[in-house]
This record gives sequence, C-alpha cells and structure tokens, in this order.
Amino acid sequence: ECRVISVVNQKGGVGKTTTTVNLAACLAVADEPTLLVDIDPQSNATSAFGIQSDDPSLYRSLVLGEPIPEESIQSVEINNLKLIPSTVDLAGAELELADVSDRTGRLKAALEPFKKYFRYIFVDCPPSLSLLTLNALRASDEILIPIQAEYYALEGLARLLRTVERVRSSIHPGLRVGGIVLTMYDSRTNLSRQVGEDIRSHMPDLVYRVAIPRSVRLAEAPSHGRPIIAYDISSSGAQAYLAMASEFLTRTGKR
Amino acid sequence: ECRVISVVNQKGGVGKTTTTVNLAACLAVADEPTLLVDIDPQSNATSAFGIQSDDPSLYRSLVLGEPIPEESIQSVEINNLKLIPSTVDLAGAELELADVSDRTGRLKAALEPFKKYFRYIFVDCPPSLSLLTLNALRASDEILIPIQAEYYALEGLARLLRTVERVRSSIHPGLRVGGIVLTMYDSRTNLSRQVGEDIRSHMPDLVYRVAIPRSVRLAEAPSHGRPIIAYDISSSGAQAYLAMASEFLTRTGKR
Ligand SMILES: Nc1ncnc2c1ncn2[C@@H]1O[C@H](COP(=O)(O)OP(=O)(O)OP(=O)(O)O)[C@@H](O)[C@H]1O
Ligand SMILES: Nc1ncnc2c1ncn2[C@@H]1O[C@H](COP(=O)(O)OP(=O)(O)OP(=O)(O)O)[C@@H](O)[C@H]1O
Ligand SMILES: [Mg+2]
Ligand SMILES: [Mg+2]
Repeated sequence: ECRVISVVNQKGGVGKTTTTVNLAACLAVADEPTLLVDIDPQSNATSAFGIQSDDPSLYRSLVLGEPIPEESIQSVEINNLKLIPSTVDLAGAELELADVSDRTGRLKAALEPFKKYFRYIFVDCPPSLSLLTLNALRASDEILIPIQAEYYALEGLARLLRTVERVRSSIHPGLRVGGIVLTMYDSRTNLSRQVGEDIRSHMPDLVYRVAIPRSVRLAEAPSHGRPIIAYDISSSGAQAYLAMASEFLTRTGKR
Repeated sequence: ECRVISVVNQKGGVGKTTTTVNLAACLAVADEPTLLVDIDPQSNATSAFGIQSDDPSLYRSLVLGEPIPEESIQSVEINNLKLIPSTVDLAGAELELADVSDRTGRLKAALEPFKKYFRYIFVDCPPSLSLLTLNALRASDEILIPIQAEYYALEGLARLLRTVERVRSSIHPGLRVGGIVLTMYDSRTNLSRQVGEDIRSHMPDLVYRVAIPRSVRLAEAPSHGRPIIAYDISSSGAQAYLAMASEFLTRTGKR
C-alpha cells in the first residue's frame, strides 16, 4: 500500500526541500521503495542529487494531462529511491492551469500508475499556496510541515492549517496532517526554544519528537549532489534525519 | 525625485523581508522619507511592525485597478517611514490578475500618486516570479536582491537575472539591478565564504561591500514588532543594516 506525502509550507526557506530529500533518502536506505516528486520550479530537490533535467513530462502531465512515461522516473545514487525531476517550465504551469477544468486533480492522476511500485511518494512543494501546491495536496494522503523555530514561520502555520481545512472540506476530505517537524533548531537560542515550546504545547501529538538541528553539513550536501547520509553520515543532520525516518515509520505505520 | 526599489528573490527565506524592513527603517532614520509596500500575502513586512491589517486597498488596487486612498498609508513607530500593509486576500490576486489586460501595470499606477511624498519606495515581494512580483518589477526603477550565502540560493540567482532580462526587454526597459546583498553570512563556515567569493567574483560591482551577518537578534525583532534599530541598535544586525543604508545612499545617490 502506497502513501503519498506532500511536504508543504508557504513560508520560504523553512527546510521543505532539505527535509523531503533527506527523509526520502533515509527511508530508501531503510528498504522502503520511495519516489520523490519535485514540483517546485526552483528544482532544488532535483539538483540535490546533482541532476539537471530538461524532461518536460511532469510539466506536460500537469498542463496537458498527459501520462508520465516510465522512463521519466530517474534513478539516483541511493538504491530504492527514484525521482521525477522538476524543470523550469513548471513556473508557467501556474497560469496555464488557471483555465483548465479539474485544475487541481492533474498530479493525482499522473501519480496513480506509479503507486504500485513504491511504498512512499514524497512531493516537494514551492513556497506558496498556489495551484501547484493544491495539486500536491489533492494527490496526497497526508502532509508533512517543516517549520523553522522562528517568528515569521510560526505566523504562517495558522494560515497553512486553515488552507488544509479548506482543502479537506472542498476537494479532498481524506487529507490529514501527518506531522510537523522543527527545522534549523538551535537549542542555544531563546527564540528556537520559545517557538518550539509554543508549537509543541499547541499541537502535542503532531510535532515530531526529533527536532532537526541547524548544521552547516546539511547546507553543504546539495553542492555535492548528495543527501546528507551519503555526504556525511556522522553529522548531527544525518543522525537527526535517520531518527526522523524511524519516527516517521512509527507514526505512519500506525495508520 | 522618488526611486522605487523592489526587493526580490524567488528563493524562499533568503532575507527579503528582513532586508526590506530594516533598510527602509535605517533610511527613514537618516531622514529620507520612505514608503514600504508589502505585496507578499504572507504579510511578514506588515507584522514586522506589529500591525495586523484587514484593509483591502492594496488588493483592490491590483485586482480592480482602484486608487489606494491616502488613509491606507499607515504610520509606524519610526518617523519618516510609512507602510502600505498586505492582507491575506492578496493570495487570490495571482489568479484574479490572470485575465486582466495590463495585468502587470496595476501596482505602478497605484504607486504613482505617492511618489511626490517619498524619496524611496520599497516593495517586499513573495518568494516567486509570479504576477505579484512582475507588478513590483514593472513599478520599480531598480531591484535589490538579498541572497543567502548557500548553494540553493546561488542556483536561483542566474534564473532571477534571466527573468529581469526578460522583463527589461519586454515590459520595462528601464529596470536595472541596483545591488546584491549577502545575508545570514557566517564567516566561520567555508560554505558562506565560498559562495560569497563566487558571487563577488562574478558580479564585483553589484555586490554590496557589507554582508549581513547571521544574528539571532534580527530574527527576534519581528516578534517584538520592531525593526532591529529600535529593538537592539548595538547588535551586529543593526550595525550591518546601518552600514548597508549608507552604502545604499552612495550607490543610489550616484545615479
Ligand atoms: N537543518 C539545517 N541546518 C542548516 N542549514 C539548513 C538546514 N535545513 C536547511 N538548510 C539550508 O537552509 C536553506 C533553506 O532550506 P531549504 O531550501 O530546504 O528550504 P525550503 O523550504 O525548501 O525553501 P523554499 O521555500 O525556497 O523551497 C538551504 O540553503 C538549506 O541548505
Ligand atoms: N541576518 C539574519 N540573521 C538571522 N536570522 C535572519 C537574518 N535574516 C533573516 N533572518 C531570519 O530568517 C528567516 C527568513 O528571513 P525572511 O523571512 O526575511 O526571508 P524572506 O526571503 O523574506 O522569506 P520569504 O521567502 O518567506 O518571503 C526569518 O525567520 C528571519 O527572521
Ligand atoms: Mg524548497
Ligand atoms: Mg518575506
């Protein structure tokens, strides 16, 4: 049984791509066949594996409703992990989808045929609550919300949860919030501790026990085209994402 | 003579809002009448001054082409600084502008009547190259690009400069890049130093001499609703933005 998880937060730079890439890599290493779909026109999740793609299949599946051919599924250095890369023409998809009927259902239809090959499908979203992100929400069983332990990110959380509620009551009643993970957490600063405590007290069950620490090795890894476990498994970032993967399996496994 | 400056970068979380708010505040303190326009639906530049607005004027000026009434210009605690706040309905403006003729010219028309009151108008943009951002580019004399000294941010810079080139050759030949400023710079890490050197060597004249250091006081200030010079003028962040303001005046003053 395949579960589709969108990694979403309209606040920019909170660690969506870093979490998608590294959680997916850790799950693949734990022998769970995993697909990563990069619908952000910035293509950061694609370049995190050293890939530059000009394959328009994802764009065509969204804008024209064409199926994604199997050869568009790219292999990466990690076994059990595959990628549907993003391309820059996705930036145009937003306005081109505006006049399409069933404009939020395209990604769901495109991913359906691949569910039989994977245990988990992760979708890395752009920093907006746009049609691309709504396509991801509609295609998903659950969402994962990375959040920086900082003020602006906290402000955006309530808006994001309201949007999820609206999606649930209109286009996708089955969508649930799978979890919230604190990122770039620096336990030495009051700000991180205060915001962290604030979020944990409001949503105790949703927040992952593990917080991802701020670690420069995590920011270095993409420039080497490798997830953190391949770049530096002994780093605090790698250890945190491995712990997160095991907590993810307990949380998701329970359902 | 009034200059309009958009603070732009489609990469999320690079310090666009922090730079807009703090540079505008430093210029206002330096006796330059300054207006800050928040077109990001996240409204971070608005909440940076402790303001929650439900004034739909900015949204109506974009979607309906209505003029912004003078009473929509809000005062903040800093003399010489005013704000046109963002509201959450701006999130809908993107799709509503799609079918409007002259859909990128609305903000320019809305700001025209206020140019006689201000020396500088800054526009804080969302993390995307969307119609809201294109409205800001069309309304601007120059753009300011904050960039984190990290890999993903570096990757996005080339794309952003290509977009500016396209805007220049299609809707706004007078648009120029006023400057690039390194943000969250941590001179202790190789990553910051390498990316910093990379950008400076490619565009020596465009990069500000001052780099804004990573400083938790900068991230704390918005939760107190105050720019850094009001929250903690002795912090490294405040000193950096004051130095940036003086460099801004030299750069902009030269034209
Ligand atoms: N735990 C961490 N420690 C240090 N740096 C991190 C960490 N997580 C992410 N980063 C770095 O912070 C920056 C922002 O992270 P990332 O790009 O993953 O966020 P995002 O939410 O995907 O951004 P966007 O909104 O642009 O899609 C990147 O340069 C990344 O390498
Ligand atoms: N120099 C700095 N030192 C420490 N923290 C900073 C610095 N600059 C910005 N921040 C913090 O980093 C986060 C991202 O900054 P900010 O929100 O200004 O970026 P942005 O580009 O406007 O993001 P978005 O793409 O969501 O609009 C915020 O929590 C902010 O408080
Ligand atoms: Mg990302
Ligand atoms: Mg911002």
